[in-house]
Amino acid sequence: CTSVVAEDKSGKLYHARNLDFGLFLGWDVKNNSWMVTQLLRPLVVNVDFQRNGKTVFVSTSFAGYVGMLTGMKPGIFSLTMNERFSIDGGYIGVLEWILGKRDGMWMSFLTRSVLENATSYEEAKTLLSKTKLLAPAYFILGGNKSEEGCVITRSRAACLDIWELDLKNGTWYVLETNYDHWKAPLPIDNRRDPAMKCMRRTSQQNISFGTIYDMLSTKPVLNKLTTYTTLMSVSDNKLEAYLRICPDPCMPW
Amino acid sequence: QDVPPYTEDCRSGTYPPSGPTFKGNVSWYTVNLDQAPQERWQKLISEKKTALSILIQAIKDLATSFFPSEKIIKLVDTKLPLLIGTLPCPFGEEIKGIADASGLPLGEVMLFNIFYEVFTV
Repeated sequence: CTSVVAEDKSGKLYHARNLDFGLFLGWDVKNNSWMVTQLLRPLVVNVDFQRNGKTVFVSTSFAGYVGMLTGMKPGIFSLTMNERFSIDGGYIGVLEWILGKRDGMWMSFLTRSVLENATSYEEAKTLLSKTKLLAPAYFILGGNKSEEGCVITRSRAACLDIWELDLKNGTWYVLETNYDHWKAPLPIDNRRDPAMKCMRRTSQQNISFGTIYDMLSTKPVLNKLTTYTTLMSVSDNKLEAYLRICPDPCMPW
Repeated sequence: QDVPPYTEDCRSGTYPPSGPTFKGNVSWYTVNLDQAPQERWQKLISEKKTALSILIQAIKDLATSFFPSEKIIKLVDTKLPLLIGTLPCPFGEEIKGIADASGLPLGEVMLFNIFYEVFTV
């Protein structure tokens, strides 16, 4: 996955993501693509969650999946989640759950719960950084005010790092793929540098839905695992999602 | 680049989406949180149950190719539903509603919902 929160010169925040999923889950020889990725595309839906006839939050999700990976609380915050791989992974959390140790939260249930119940960017940040989890994860959170944007790096038990927008020091965007931002990505899976190159080339004054979509459409940021692209603007109350495909030649991840 | 990772120059002018990297728009649905958790997803699932069945069957086929005895599928179908009551509210009830609406075994719908935790290794 690739997620980004960026602030333009007027202080408006944009939040966008490519959702990549299905690595090693079967290769479809006929279509030259990952099987599960291909089968997930028809399940992608935008959902407007309402209470008393009013929108509580909106999301891009998969039919049949009750947790959330991408969503926005209009006027308040936007949230995406990227997978974080670790030896101390979610399978240990699941085993613990089966054995009766149930003090951790399922990752996608936490994001859904935050989207449903948190009432501010700060509250969302606190919940995402402090709640014990069954699996490690990256939470990418955007708000509606200048410098409200961060990447929260989580292990199952602790918050390892919060990387925040910092305009004074030139950090007008934060961009996360599937590696800790303070470490180099795997050389065979470096989507971060091409993505950051495109962000720098675009520059803060030209950032928009269009230019972020351009960045997310550039190979290898766009790859064979990319299922959908979502673009969000909290202040404009806009969420747009598009199904994606990566024609050959294209990286398998 | 003509070799992996096929890195391109930064794209421009791709928005509004069209062309070979655009597969289609995503449809909107409404989920009413005032409804009982078991009923919330019924309309959406009634439209998407075929696609959901195909995906879950593909995952089962994949699992069977690694564990040909089908023991893993039996485990999912018989043991995983026993954990549904341990999931926090309203998620267990919503998953039950999705299994009912789709006609898929509860354990298989539950597996789909905890896929992330299982695949972070």
